[in-house]
Amino acid sequence: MRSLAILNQKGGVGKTTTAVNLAAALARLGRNVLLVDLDPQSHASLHVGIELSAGDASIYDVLLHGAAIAEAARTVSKRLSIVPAHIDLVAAELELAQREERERVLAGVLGPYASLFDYCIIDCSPSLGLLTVNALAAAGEVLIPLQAHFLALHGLGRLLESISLVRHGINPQLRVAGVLFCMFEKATKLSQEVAGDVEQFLSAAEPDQAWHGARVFSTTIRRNVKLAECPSFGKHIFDYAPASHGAEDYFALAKEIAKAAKSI
Amino acid sequence: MRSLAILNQKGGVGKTTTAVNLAAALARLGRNVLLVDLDPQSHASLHVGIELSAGDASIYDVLLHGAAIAEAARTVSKRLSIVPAHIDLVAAELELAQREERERVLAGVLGPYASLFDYCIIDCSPSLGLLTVNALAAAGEVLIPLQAHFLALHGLGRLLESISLVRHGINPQLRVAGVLFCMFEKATKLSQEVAGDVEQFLSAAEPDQAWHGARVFSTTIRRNVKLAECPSFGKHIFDYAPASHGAEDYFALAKEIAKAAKSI
Ligand SMILES: Nc1ncnc2c1ncn2[C@@H]1O[C@H](COP(=O)(O)OP(=O)(O)OP(=O)(O)O)[C@@H](O)[C@H]1O
Ligand SMILES: Nc1ncnc2c1ncn2[C@@H]1O[C@H](COP(=O)(O)OP(=O)(O)OP(=O)(O)O)[C@@H](O)[C@H]1O
Ligand SMILES: [Mg+2]
Ligand SMILES: [Mg+2]
Repeated sequence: MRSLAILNQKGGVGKTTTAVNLAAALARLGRNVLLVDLDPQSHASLHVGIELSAGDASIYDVLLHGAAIAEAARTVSKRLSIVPAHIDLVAAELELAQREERERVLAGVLGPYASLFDYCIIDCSPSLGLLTVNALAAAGEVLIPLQAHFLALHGLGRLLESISLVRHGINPQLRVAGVLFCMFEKATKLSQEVAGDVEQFLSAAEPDQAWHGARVFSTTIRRNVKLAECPSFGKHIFDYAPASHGAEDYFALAKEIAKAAKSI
Repeated sequence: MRSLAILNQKGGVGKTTTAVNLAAALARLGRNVLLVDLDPQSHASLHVGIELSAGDASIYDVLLHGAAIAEAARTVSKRLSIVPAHIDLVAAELELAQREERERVLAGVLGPYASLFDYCIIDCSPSLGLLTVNALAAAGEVLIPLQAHFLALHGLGRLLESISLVRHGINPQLRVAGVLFCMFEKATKLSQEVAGDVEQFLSAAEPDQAWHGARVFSTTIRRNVKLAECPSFGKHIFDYAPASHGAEDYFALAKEIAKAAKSI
């Protein structure tokens, strides 16, 4: 199983939109996919039409109350399941901090399921706390959604440092799969400049840095209102607007990622 | 002095863009304005071209090491000053938690300056932690930037609940000035639907709720690439592109807010 953490501590850059639609695209390519909602906002769950009531099993119960993933997981569409979240996940960071091996709790619960799925996609919250560290310890790769704006670029260095720390201290396999430009408006000068800056920054990486070898994905996700509309119908883009630019772009991304697997 | 906290725990909705450009617009209207950067990301500081080195006085020193606001504040343009932030502000939440009256530390340091400025605009981080509670305790009003998207709408209820808690427990004067639609694309169905939902939600408020009487501002901020470009030049929109839609919209917002003052 390949597992990707979808992460950027800058808010509103397209993490959830990427996690849900990339997972759905990989399922359309015939892969078995598990989507994990690790954000207390529970937006990935909401995006696919799941709003848990207090009694339902969630990722919180899997991490801290011994519930099996099989118990909490729900089918979203063919070959695509989700382990949903609930706002009570906010309490998880404090409770995880009391545990032995507190960074590896998610890795521990995902381990037994590695042979059941081809991909595990983890949607992270816009922070670098213990939940996110759990995602980085469990994942083999990090996909970094980025908006091609100056303010969004500014935090990238700090994000890559944090990924490096986890790689050196907790998960030596961790590598950066790449940077994905979201809500990309190719025509603006700003987008071209930021994309150029990021390419240059990544190609200058030293061999011991976690982002050595990482690239900007050749697929970019264009701004497309259908991607912003589909969560209000509880659907991913392929069930809502399969002929849209949004569906095209996420399908192309899934193909690019699936192809890269062959060379790992 | 009127003080407004610019707040929404959903990330990337336009808080910093609003804090900086509204502050600049109020200064252009002849008001004396103090902008406070209360986000460890320090994006408001970056937006106006300030990147502190470790030795410089910042909001962190003002809150926790007895530095005077006058010492840390810097002039941005005529009648506009900023108390900048630095990434070390991340540590502030833990240190504030040890203090007596830990929610009112910001209110305490701002108090003596109330007669020097007409407006204080506080840029908050995308979270509801102790720094944000300090902003809500110090401010008289909250301005909520919102993107007219489904996922952004979903957290609004929780945000209003948190504001209510602070109003009942810490700051009885606190009220919601209004909801501001940012990156607004009037032509899309989604924007119209979300705007309608929010109007309806606000007008149904009970008298004891903090958002009773709050409205959606009649000014909306259109998506405008100049607003995303100006931070890379360390400038607010009036110094970068004074004839742009972005400048027009934030100037209109400042007039709408200044006018509302008369009726308070
Ligand atoms: N390519 C796109 N085109 C148009 N809208 C988009 C696109 N990608 C994301 N959006 C919208 O932009 C907003 C932010 O995206 P999203 O919520 O996925 O970001 P996020 O990084 O997960 O945010 P958070 O930091 O709060 O978790 C959402 O309302 C989403 O619907
Ligand atoms: N009206 C607008 N038109 C175009 N771009 C905008 C507009 N408002 C904000 N932006 C851009 O969108 C991105 C998000 O805005 P901003 O950083 O102000 O949001 P924020 O809520 O402060 O984010 P955070 O939650 O990280 O603090 C920034 O890159 C900004 O330049
Ligand atoms: Mg998200
Ligand atoms: Mg901000």
